[in-house]
Amino acid sequence: MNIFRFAGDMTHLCSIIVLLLKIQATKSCAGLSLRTQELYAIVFVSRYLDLFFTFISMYNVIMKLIFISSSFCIIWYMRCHRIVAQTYDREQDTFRVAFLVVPCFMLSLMINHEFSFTEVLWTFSIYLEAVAILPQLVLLQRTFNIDTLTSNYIFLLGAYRALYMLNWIYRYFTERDYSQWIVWTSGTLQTATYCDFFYYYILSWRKNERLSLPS
Amino acid sequence: ASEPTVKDEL
Repeated sequence: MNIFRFAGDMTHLCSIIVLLLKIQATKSCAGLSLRTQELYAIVFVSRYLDLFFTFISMYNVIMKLIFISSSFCIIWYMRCHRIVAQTYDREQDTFRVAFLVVPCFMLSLMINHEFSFTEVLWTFSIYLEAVAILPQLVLLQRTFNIDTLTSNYIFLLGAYRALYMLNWIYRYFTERDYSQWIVWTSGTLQTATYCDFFYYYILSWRKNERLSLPS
Repeated sequence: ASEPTVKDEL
């Protein structure tokens, strides 16, 4: 495992920790999309089904378990926690996730390495992860409500994607026969989506800044 | 479809 891959995993982990800390400290999930969080839970569950079939390393097992359990923990807070659930922007968070899930599933049936149950689900998770941030992006555009911790969460997610791309470049030049076109294509698209996210973040931040100026 | 799949990434 190279330094980019490890740093990418750590920033991904940090993004989740920041999100959970924000929810616990402020007892609020305002500005967060439950739909994006649910898509991430689907991504993790369908990708990490291989926990039952293949063992890669203890590191992989532990990280997979952390990602699955933390995503369900976030969903539990947003749906079920007595105080936090009341702060969820239900009326604004209306993105139709079927428009993402169905095309991703169709695509994974058509473009995959092998037409088997686990392989199709794994491919589906790769495609879905690339677009899972979209409901969050739409919510952000609608509410213009973004606090420091939410922006840190987005920054860390973007950094995780950028580090994974560096990891692919590194592996391509250092390992023989290392090539994974499905992951590279979706991953590049996903990172591009984060650029968009940052653009809207700066836009809303500027807007808030102007609005808060004393008249 | 013949390319090996790398599943050691998260």
